[in-house]
Amino acid sequence: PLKQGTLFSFFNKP
Amino acid sequence: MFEARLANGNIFKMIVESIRELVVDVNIDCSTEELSIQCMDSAHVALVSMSLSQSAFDHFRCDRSLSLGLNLPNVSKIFKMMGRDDTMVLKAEDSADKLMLMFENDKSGTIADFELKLMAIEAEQLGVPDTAYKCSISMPSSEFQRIVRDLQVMGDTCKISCTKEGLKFSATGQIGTGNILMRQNVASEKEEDHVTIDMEEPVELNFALRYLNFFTKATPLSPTVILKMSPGLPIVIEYPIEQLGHVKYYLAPKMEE
Repeated sequence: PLKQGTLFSFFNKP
Repeated sequence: MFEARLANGNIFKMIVESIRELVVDVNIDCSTEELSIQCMDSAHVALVSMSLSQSAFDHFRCDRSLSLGLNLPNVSKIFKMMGRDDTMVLKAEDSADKLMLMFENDKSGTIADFELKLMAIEAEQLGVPDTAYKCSISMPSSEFQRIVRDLQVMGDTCKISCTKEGLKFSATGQIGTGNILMRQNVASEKEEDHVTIDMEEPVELNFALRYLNFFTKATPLSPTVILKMSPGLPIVIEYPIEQLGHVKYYLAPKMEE
């Protein structure tokens, strides 16, 4: 099964 | 104060249409350089980044940077009243508590004006790093729209793989599997019909088709769409607006648990 990732795991808060 | 006049007001209407199914409330950031938007959908799965350079405008004045907090369903209702050939004028004071919108049409002699209350929106900003992607594909935006629309009948997830063979879109569901392969194609005289694939290494990622379909609302903005992928990174789906700006979508991939 695939799990939908969120953008927080890839991009940082500036 | 902020004041901007766009002869082809329809561009702005199309930008609003390209975002409104993803986000409800949005800040339009105005600077001396450009109008820009960065926002995420409520599930934090997709990010939209829009830029429209001041050079797109016939007149552009922005004395100090400000954010215009807008409710997109309301903005969309107002833009429904804009004619196809209307010029659009935006105006706001530095206090930015309301936005004036004017739609002018020289041919019919009509001027419509609207005053829209602005909101203070707390937006979560993300730092999107400038990355060199392993695969970059340019293709007709209408073709991309057709593929992600058609594949929805097969399943919810689209596997996008870029290999030497070409760019393959696959979806699997209860009824079976569908694959659509796009090969590099530069045969047409019209550059906008070309499919170009720059691949440094093969990439295969899975994405929610629902989101890919939201992004194709930007199709009227550009004849071409650019897809950028790297292993384990969000895909970038960019619709260039002539030489004047872009709407870019970032979508987090689905990963094995």
